[in-house]
Amino acid sequence: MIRLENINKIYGSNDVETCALKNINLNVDPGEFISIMGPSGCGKSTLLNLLGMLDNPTSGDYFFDKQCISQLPERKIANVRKKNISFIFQNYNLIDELSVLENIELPLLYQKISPRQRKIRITEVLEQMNIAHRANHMPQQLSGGQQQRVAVARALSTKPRVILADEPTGNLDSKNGDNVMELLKSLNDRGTTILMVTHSQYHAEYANRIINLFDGKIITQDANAIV
Amino acid sequence: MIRLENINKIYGSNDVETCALKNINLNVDPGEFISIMGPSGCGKSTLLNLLGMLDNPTSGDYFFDKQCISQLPERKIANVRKKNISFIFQNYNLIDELSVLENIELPLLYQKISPRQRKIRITEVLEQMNIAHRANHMPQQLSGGQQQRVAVARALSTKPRVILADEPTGNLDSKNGDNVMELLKSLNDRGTTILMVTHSQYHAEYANRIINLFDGKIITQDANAIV
Ligand SMILES: Nc1ncnc2c1ncn2[C@@H]1O[C@H](COP(=O)(O)OP(=O)(O)OP(=O)(O)O)[C@@H](O)[C@H]1O
Ligand SMILES: Nc1ncnc2c1ncn2[C@@H]1O[C@H](COP(=O)(O)OP(=O)(O)OP(=O)(O)O)[C@@H](O)[C@H]1O
Ligand SMILES: [Mg+2]
Ligand SMILES: [Mg+2]
Repeated sequence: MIRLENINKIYGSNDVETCALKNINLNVDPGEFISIMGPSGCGKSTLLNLLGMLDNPTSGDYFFDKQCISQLPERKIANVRKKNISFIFQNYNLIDELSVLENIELPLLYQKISPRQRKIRITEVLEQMNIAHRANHMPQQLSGGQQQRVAVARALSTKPRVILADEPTGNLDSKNGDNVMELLKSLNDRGTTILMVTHSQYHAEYANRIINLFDGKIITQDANAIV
Repeated sequence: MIRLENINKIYGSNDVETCALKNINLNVDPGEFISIMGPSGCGKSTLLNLLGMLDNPTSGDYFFDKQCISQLPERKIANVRKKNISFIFQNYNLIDELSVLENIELPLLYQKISPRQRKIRITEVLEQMNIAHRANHMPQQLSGGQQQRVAVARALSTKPRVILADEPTGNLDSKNGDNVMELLKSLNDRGTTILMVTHSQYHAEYANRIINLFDGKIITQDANAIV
């Protein structure tokens, strides 16, 4: 479903070149749940951004459903992304001018579902994430963990084919964190492909494959191994 | 050194009143290292903001060095805060228009130390936090964990009397996270008072006292107890 071939990503700035990803080769089958781990700064978010078509590799090819993404014009890439992929960003990326409810509703507006269906779906995720009591608040009026839970709710609401989650439990206590993991697990049981960056060995083990990054390279890929 | 008496904090917005803190009583002696734990949304950041004089309680009194802060004019409160307290914010609060080095240097500019001394101090914390190679980058060019480490470096640089740390390791892998805890521990050994919010039981135990918050109230306070 997803194939990366010889992917490299170089950031250039201030005369300093950073090789964030080096010669990445990766295959993802539909329905997989993959954890991506590695030290701070080793390239995890960069990899997720490339997988999510939010950024382009410096070299190498990206195939999604056998279609070579790197060759498509921007507008077509955006379409493929909108139809297939949902994100949980490391810094949440909530829109400050929209309420919690409006933030969650936004990706649903792009889908062909009735307003009634949309309302049902939003109510469902608000309750799953225990933030129904914050529905009309603005992001700046929420605690850090509540903001994270809104970001998760927004990604879950569209029941996407692929979820890319960048540290979805970093600011959550164990009970809320486990709740997020259970929701991701149950989505995966019903077919959603999930790639999740995490620093928690415990949460990483919800996946069926763990990929370890170090200094921009994949150093190990283990099926359900403890690394 | 720090005393909170019957502190309450109510946020009012959109016809919804949130009692974020209820009847908080707390004593902090110089040189203590206190961990504050509790579920998402229970009032930890609110408590830290009040302790850091970044916000005012709805009712109750705050004594710092036996001086009643609640009675002082804003300008005097700001002076007490600047002289005594450093912050590690849950969302880092780095200034996007300043480089890493300039962000760390900022609180040092308010101190009466020579430019040479400032340079020595900045170099020291950049190396302690393993981000010297990012000194001239802008915050948006850093990974999530690197941003967090800049926020920590900025707080450590002034060698303050009090450090208020809101989840200082939330986005860090275990090696970087333990490094931050070791640095906090060694500052505490040399007299810095530390209050730290954390979701990690493991990091919480670096402290000599653990305070548990729930729904805006302090429910237990244990000296080095596993709760
Ligand atoms: N500006 C605000 N207006 C209204 N309510 C607020 C505001 N700031 C915080 N709150 C609410 O006050 C409560 C406590 O928030 P606080 O940020 O202290 O929680 P927390 O314990 O730090 O949570 P987390 O672990 O998720 O960071 C939450 O229910 C939050 O929604
Ligand atoms: N826009 C940019 N310009 C320059 N360098 C960048 C940029 N974005 C990221 N980098 C660098 O690329 C490297 C990888 O960053 P990335 O965000 O992928 O790390 P990460 O593994 O997600 O780290 P963390 O666990 O701290 O979130 C880091 O060294 C970072 O400083
Ligand atoms: Mg990252
Ligand atoms: Mg908080």
